Amino acid sequence: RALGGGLGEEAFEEIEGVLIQADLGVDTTQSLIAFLRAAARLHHVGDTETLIGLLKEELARILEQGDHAATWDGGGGPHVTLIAGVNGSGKTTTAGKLAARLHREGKSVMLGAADTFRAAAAEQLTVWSERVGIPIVKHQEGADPAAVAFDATDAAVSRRVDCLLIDTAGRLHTKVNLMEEIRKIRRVVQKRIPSAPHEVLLVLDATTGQNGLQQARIFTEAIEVTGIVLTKLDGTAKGGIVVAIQQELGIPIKFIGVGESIDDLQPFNPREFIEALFS
Amino acid sequence: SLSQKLENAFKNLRGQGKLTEKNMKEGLQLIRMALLEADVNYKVVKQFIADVTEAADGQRVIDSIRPDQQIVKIVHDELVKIMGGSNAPLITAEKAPTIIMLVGLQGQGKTTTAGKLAVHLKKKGRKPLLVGADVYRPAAIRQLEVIAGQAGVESFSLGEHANPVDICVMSRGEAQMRGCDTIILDTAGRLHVDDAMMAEVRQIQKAVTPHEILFVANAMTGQDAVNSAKQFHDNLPLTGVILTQMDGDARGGAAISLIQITGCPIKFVGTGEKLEALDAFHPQRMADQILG
Ligand SMILES: Nc1nc2c(ncn2[C@@H]2O[C@H](COP(=O)(O)OP(=O)(O)OP(=O)(O)O)[C@@H](O)[C@H]2O)c(=O)[nH]1
Ligand SMILES: Nc1nc2c(ncn2[C@@H]2O[C@H](COP(=O)(O)OP(=O)(O)OP(=O)(O)O)[C@@H](O)[C@H]2O)c(=O)[nH]1
Ligand SMILES: [Mg+2]
Ligand SMILES: [Mg+2]
Repeated sequence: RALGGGLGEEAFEEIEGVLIQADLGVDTTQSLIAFLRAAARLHHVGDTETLIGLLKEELARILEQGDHAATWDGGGGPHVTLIAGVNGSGKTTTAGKLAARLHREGKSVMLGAADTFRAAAAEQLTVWSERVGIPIVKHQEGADPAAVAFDATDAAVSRRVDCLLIDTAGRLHTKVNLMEEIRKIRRVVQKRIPSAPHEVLLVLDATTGQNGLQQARIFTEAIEVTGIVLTKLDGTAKGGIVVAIQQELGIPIKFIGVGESIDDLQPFNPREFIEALFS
Repeated sequence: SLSQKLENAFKNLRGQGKLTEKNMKEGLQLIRMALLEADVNYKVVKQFIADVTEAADGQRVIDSIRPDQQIVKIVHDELVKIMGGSNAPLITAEKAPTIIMLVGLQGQGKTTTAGKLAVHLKKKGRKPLLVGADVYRPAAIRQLEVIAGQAGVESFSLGEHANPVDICVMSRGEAQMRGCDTIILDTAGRLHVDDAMMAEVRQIQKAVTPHEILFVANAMTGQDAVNSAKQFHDNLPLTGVILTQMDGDARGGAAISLIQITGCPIKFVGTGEKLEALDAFHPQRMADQILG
């Protein structure tokens, strides 16, 4: 049945298809469609273009909540960022890009290689530290990751570094022992600097589907995630799961990864992100 | 759970005689939602529900089993049918060396899977050569060397200043010299929309004509699986898929997209970070997992 003018059921079906294929998920899509039906009646919407405009406004309202801006003030001491997420999401690359960004802004930066498990993990982060021209704290492969995190935090204090970025090993949120390990890493950092970690970034691959919400839930419950970095947005995946993450957990997206090079990290821009959902 | 919701939706079907599009509507909507929540592609789900409706329409409501169980069985069987064989073996060349090439998007598990395949083949008495053709990712070649050491197999590369095509071409002579009967080419992660990088894999394929080209993808991949699978399928003669991180709790609906779009079977699944964590693909179990 038409809602007046040219608006039929196909308009809502088409929008449903766009949202589902952008990985917003069934629940989020259903609640957005319900909102749109009510809004369309209220505003006597007669065409699809206006309807999509209403949808973009609602998405902006959702995504603009919370604090997107990362602040880098360690309150007198080093500002510490913990970088976590499941395997292969782009943590190490993001650590390197973020280090470069902060360094360019004139801050003194240090990297902590707390992935002591995966083959050549420390070597990979070392290449990034050399690209940026900053110190890195690392141990032997197989060392205790919490020990590296502690030593890096300690070194950041004694060397009066502005920003410390701690890279951790990829871990599936379903692995109880690995989630306990990341909890321990957070604890030892806090032990050395009571206000740290000041930022806990969950690095999420934009190609991830509905499982991304579960990842965010478990990581938040374990280490109090304060922001999301959504990577690989230079591909065709839209990363719509971040809408569900914002709505359910109130965690804002702070940065997006748009490539594999040192400059390919941008602050999150909700309006641009929403436009891309519909492109 | 889905089965509880379906039981509810179908409890008034008893005594109706047969399944019709009308009396199945609510139940099929629940199944549609379950499949979308499991990351099965939107368009695939549309077609799938239409196929199931057709398969079920007119069927007698069997009194011995609950109607919801009857529908679930139809859906489950359709999923298993799509996912095909559970024992698609690795191709072995008539004349050594067999060349296996791993391709896929960034961070999906190619390098680790290369090591797992080497371990798997070594156990079968083969002598694999791991070839580091990723010259872009920092310490990628080093990563493969470490993995080769862990697997107890040979590795080869020309280093990160070389051309990946040359590395792959040279690996054949290297394999012959070292008496290796299988070459596993680890390529760089790449976007399906990166023309230069897609041209590179096409070049490698033309230069060494691998017997096996495996598309490596993460089980948690969402709706985008159809896009990347399509481009890789169009650019390369893929022979199989490896689905990694199956040790997580992703429902894995991307498996359906990958199989349908590539026309290839899932030859292995990755079930952990250790090099032993490579398992056979089980369509029945996968169907259960997708339905949740
Ligand atoms: N195209 C693209 N690739 C990216 C982006 N971010 C990271 N990558 C690539 O993704 C792959 C994995 O990146 P890593 O930084 O090693 O990921 P990780 O999360 O540290 O991986 P693990 O430590 O093994 O869990 C690499 O090939 C990166 O170059 C991005 O924004 N865009
Ligand atoms: N839990 C789990 N982790 C896996 C599995 N396969 C690979 N990984 C992990 O996923 C991450 C990425 O693996 P890589 O082998 O570096 O992925 P890649 O595709 O070679 O990455 P690029 O070369 O950057 O494109 C690493 O942390 C691996 O240990 C798996 O089956 N299960
Ligand atoms: Mg890493
Ligand atoms: Mg690799």
